[in-house]
Amino acid sequence: MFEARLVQSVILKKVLEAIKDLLTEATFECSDCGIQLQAMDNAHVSLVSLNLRSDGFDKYRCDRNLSMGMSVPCMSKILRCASSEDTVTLRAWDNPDTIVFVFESPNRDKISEYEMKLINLDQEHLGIPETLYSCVVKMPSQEFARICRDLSQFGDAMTIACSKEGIKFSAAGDYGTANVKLAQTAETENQEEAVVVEMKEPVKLTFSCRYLNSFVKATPLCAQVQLSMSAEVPLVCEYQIGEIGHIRYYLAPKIDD
Amino acid sequence: EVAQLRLSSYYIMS
Repeated sequence: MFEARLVQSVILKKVLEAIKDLLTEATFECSDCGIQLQAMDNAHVSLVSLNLRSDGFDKYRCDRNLSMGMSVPCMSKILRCASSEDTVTLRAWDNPDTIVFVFESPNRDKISEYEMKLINLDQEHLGIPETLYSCVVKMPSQEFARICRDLSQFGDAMTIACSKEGIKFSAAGDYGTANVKLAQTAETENQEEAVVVEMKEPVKLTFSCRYLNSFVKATPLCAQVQLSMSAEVPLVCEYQIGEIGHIRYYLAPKIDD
Repeated sequence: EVAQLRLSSYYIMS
């Protein structure tokens, strides 16, 4: 049997908001360690990697490993039926055809159950090696979301340049150009507002704004976002999910032909 | 001209 309970269903609601732009179907791998998902968008340009550790759940039981293929729009519809203060429990039996979502109101006077059919999916797994990145930037996630939104008005692509001075975002198009520079912040008491650059070598890479604007749907999950970059490898954009895990997005760069 | 690469250019698919 598989059973995972989260007192804060709002976490799962936010996770679905963070993946539904990119994925229509995904296989959730459930094991003793927790719930993992790795899936690419249809164009195979970006990848979502989600990890929810079992010890982050309020109750977690997984008697045998399960791979559950789910429709992301359907799951998203079901989670929209939960109030943010509800507790959510995911439940499935061994060799399941369906998964059940149970939402309980705080005083348990309302219990809602939604059963969703599972789907068989061809699994494509990318082997992503441990990588030491040339630049790792931590910055406020809302600031990153705003920059992606603002610069995407100027062009389809955004160049991110990281140096010891800080990080620069730029876009160019028919209307003109846009540049936003963020300097490293001095030691600040408010870590959520900090911009921190760890740099071994300067990096300059160009990415599709459309995908970046999908990644920033994860902004409500965490006050800070971490961007990891090296020359000629995909960007990693990472958001911590409270004490339970993280979501990482990988994005292949654009290159001059 | 700018080209969009795919992730399979970097990582091995299994």
